[in-house]
Amino acid sequence: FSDPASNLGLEDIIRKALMGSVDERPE
Amino acid sequence: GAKVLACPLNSCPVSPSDRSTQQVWDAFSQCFSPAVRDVVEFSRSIPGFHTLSQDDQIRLLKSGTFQVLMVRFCSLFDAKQRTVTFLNGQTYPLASLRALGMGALLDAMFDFSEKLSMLGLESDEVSLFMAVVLVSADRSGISNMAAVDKLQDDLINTLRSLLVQRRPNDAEIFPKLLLRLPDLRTLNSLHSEKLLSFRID
Repeated sequence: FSDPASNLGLEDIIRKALMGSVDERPE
Repeated sequence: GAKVLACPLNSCPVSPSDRSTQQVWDAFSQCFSPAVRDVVEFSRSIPGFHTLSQDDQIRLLKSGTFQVLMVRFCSLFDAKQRTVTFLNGQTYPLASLRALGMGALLDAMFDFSEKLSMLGLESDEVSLFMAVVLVSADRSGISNMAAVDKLQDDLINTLRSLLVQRRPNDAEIFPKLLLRLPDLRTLNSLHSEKLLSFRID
C-alpha cells in the first residue's frame, strides 16, 4: 500500500455511503 | 507477536498474538467503518457540499476524514489525566500507549485536543469548524477547484460571523481556530505514516 486511504479501504466505504444515501432518497 | 493498532476507534490497542494481521485489520475495519460513514453523513449536512461533483466530494472525504474525526473525538484525549479513552469505553494511560510506539502521534493529538478545547466552542461551532476542515483538506485530483474555493470561503465567513456575533469581545478566537488547520494537516501526515507502517502480509 502506498496510500493510507487505500490501506484503509476508505474510498470504498465513502463511495458506498454516498451512493447508499442517493439510493435511499425518494424519487 | 502481538499486533498493535493503538487507535481510539479500535476496540483494544493490542490484539492477541494468535490472530493474523488480516484478522486484526478486519476487526479494526469493523470499528472505523461506522465512524467514516458518520463523516459522510455529516458531509451531507454541510450547506453547499452536495453541489460539488460526487467525485470531488469523495476526494475531499478521502483527504479530510481523519482530520474531521480528530476534531470530533477530541474529548477522548484527556490532557489533565494524560489518558486516552477508546470508543469501547476503556481508558489507557498515555505512558502505556507510548510504550507501544505511539508517542509522537499521541503527543501531537493531545496538544491539538488541548488547544481546541481551550477555545470552549459550542457544538454548532465545532460542526461548522469540521465543515471548514473537510473543505480545506488536500485537494489532489479535485476537478472543480473554484467550487471548492467558493464553498471554503462561504463556510469560513459563516464561522467568522458566528464567532464574532457570539463573542464580540474575543477577537482572537477566530484566528486561533484557523491556526488549528495546519496542526490538523501535520497530524494527518503523522497518522498516515503510522497507517503505512501497519502492513498486511
